[in-house]
Amino acid sequence: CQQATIPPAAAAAAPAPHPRESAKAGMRTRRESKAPRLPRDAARKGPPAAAAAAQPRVEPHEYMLSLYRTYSIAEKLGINASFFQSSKAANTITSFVDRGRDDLSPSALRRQKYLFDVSTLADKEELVGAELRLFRKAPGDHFSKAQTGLAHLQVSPCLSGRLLDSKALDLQKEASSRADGDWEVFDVWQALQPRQPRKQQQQQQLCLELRAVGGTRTHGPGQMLDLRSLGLGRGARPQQEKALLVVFTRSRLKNLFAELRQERENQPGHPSAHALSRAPAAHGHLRFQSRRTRR
Amino acid sequence: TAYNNRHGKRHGKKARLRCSKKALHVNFKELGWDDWIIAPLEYEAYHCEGVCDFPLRSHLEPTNHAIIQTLMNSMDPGSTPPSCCVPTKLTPISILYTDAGNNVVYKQYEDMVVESCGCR
Repeated sequence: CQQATIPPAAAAAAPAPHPRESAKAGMRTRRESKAPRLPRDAARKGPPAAAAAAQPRVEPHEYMLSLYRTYSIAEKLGINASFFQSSKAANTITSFVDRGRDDLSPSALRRQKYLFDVSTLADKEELVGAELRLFRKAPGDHFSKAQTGLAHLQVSPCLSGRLLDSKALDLQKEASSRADGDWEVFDVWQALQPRQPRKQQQQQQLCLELRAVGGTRTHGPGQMLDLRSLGLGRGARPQQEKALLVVFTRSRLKNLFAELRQERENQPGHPSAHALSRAPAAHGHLRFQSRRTRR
Repeated sequence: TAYNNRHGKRHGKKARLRCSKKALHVNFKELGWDDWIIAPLEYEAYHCEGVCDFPLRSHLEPTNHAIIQTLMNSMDPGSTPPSCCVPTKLTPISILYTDAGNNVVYKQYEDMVVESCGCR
């Protein structure tokens, strides 16, 4: 039955569809799933529901959809998804989309800051890994083939020189590459360690800084390079190409009530919240009634 | 034993289904949860239904307590209820949803699908 919600294997084998299309084929985004209910809800619940409906809804990132597809298929085959190396033995994987603003100045972009609101990460969860995923567009014509040597992409916490992770790029090889672009993945687990107590954790922003340092194979690191020329400029990026912080946690809470409670707190006027808040009360009422009858 | 034929099966109105796994199709949209669950929008959860009466079959993996309770029930149904037909093995499913901060989350939820039922 679950198979019905997953795009067929043929679709996966075909050229990758636009994430929005794949979401439509197999899974509905919040926008689509909620659409038919809006008039009724808005009419019944008045301003709170209408206000909730006006909020922008999430377009799931292709990486998360792909993760879900892979692990749910594995599950059907009886393979525990937490055994996958990519899952880092986590049972919860949360994605945070970059909220950083673009630097519109025409000057060379030497440093770029990525901002993530990680306040929803629960302290009760054990952090087992964190990755910064940056989409690097293929170098265009402006990227001179004359460029040689290596570029070192370095990620560190903002206002700190502590290096979290780095990647070496062969600029000559990059110039001849025909791919549209690729994702660069950095291990940023250390940036989330040690976790702060819950009260201080609220509204916490994680700020990570990227810089590229030039250098040759024979010589050491040199000057800082323009990130735009390396395909790392952030200007006018579609949602699917925005930087993503992926946090891997092992949740000790095994039931659905945490999410349901969170959802109810988030949307007080929503019908599902009403249904949820009603359910235990109704159950309690029945229990009370039966006890009274018995008495 | 009055209702048992020579094959040991019951017939007529009093025949009751033994504890076993039955279909339970869950549709998150119908539950009104499609506003936070992205996928799957439906799945087969199964449920356990039927009676745990004497004699208990070994495939129902009864606990020693369930065996005693069933025996007591068979001797005097008024004194003790039969043991309960409940899930004995459950498996997880993957769920993709949006959290309170509108972040997309993948989570493996334990105990979402009934694999087998038994008497407890």
